[in-house]
Amino acid sequence: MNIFRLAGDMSHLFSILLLLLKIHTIKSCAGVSLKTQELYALVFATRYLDIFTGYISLYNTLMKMFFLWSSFTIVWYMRYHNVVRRSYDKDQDTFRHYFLILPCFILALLVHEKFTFLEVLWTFSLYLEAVAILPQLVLLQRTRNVDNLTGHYVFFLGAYRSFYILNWIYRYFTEQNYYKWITWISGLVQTALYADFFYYYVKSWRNSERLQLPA
Amino acid sequence: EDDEDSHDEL
Repeated sequence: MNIFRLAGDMSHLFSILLLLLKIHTIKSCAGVSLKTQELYALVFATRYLDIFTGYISLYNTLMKMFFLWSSFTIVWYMRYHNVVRRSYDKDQDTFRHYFLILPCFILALLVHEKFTFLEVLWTFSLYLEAVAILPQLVLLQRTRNVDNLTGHYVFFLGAYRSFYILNWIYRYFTEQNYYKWITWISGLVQTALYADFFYYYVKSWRNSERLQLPA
Repeated sequence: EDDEDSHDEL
């Protein structure tokens, strides 16, 4: 493991902890897209099936378990928690997330490394993760006034993706035969989706004002 | 080897 990969994983972990902190302590999920959270739960559930079939390291297994647990916990809070669910912006969070799932699945059936059950699901999870942030970005754009925790959450998610790109570049130059076209391309698409948000996030941070997205 | 560490990232 290199420093970029570790920084990426830690940003990812931190972003989820921020979101859990917000939901658990403030008992509010205002500004958080349930659609995106449901997509992430599906991403982790389809990607980490290998938790039962292979072992890479204790670190790997613990992180996978955390991502699975946290994503389903967040969905549970937003759907069923007595107080939290009332703060959910249901009317604003209208992105048709089901329309993302089928194309990603068809693409995974067509473009994959190996045609096995686990491999196709793994590939599906990569494609779906690439676009899973879209409902969240649309919701931010709609509400425009972004509260700090939600803004930081999306920022650290984007940081996680950026560090992964540095990690791939590093591995490409330091390891033999390290090519992962599918991972790279879906990762690049995913990171590109954050570019616009990053711009406004950094701008508001430099002017030390509240993050506001243009309509 | 290829199989084993092809999915070593999260």
